Amino acid sequence: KYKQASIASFFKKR
Amino acid sequence: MLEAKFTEAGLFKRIIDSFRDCVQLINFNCSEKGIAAQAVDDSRVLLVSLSINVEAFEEFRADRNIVLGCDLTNLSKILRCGNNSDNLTLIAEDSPDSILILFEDTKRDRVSEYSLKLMEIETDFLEISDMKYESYITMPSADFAKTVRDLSQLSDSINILVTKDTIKFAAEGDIGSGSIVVKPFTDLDHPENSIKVTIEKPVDLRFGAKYLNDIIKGASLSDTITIKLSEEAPALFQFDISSGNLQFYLAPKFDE
Repeated sequence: KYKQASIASFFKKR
Repeated sequence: MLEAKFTEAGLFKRIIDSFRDCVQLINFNCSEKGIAAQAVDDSRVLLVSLSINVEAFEEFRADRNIVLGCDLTNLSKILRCGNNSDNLTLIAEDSPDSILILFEDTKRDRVSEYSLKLMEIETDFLEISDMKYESYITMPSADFAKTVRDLSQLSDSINILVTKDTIKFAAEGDIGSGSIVVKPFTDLDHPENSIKVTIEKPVDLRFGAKYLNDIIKGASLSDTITIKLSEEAPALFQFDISSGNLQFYLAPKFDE
């Protein structure tokens, strides 16, 4: 029931 | 042209060994500030960010920005050819197809030279500068590594719970559960053994044990690890080198 978040969803592309 | 000389090849080897298991391809960006690199692991959960500042080198020269796209498996094959105590120099032209890696054993007057073919690696560069955190921990990196190794045996997730005067690591799985509680303390004689906690807000986070096991490979770089945590952001795990650092940003697991 725990979902692993993706790293890219937190940071903006430069 | 790039010319970057490490006094000891062992430092560069340890840096590469710290993240080559979770990242295969990486661009090293060389500039007048030093060498920086960023890469995300295949599962898009862990981001590795490396900065080696000019001061970490015995000699450093980069006339313009140079990108070295490397396959880390191949780079580490060559790095294993040198002795840890050798001088290591990286040499590259302005738009290089390959990089020259030079090992010098100054005591024995022995020089070995390798050339590594470079790759064109297309990646997105992520902006990670403006992160805010709610809890900060500094602790011995060996203690953190053991904690992660021990708790990983129980579960594929590890919880990190930080309150004002306690850090609790916990895991719960099919065979049972375990927890390790550490408290801040100061060792004046050996400051690297101290545990420091600064919190603005308590945090309770869950991380994939697999990724924490990748991160603890950085423990060979530094006696201490700094961990920065926030409920709504990836955690930062940082190992400082003589001048620069290796950072791992790890996305948490969420309760659905």
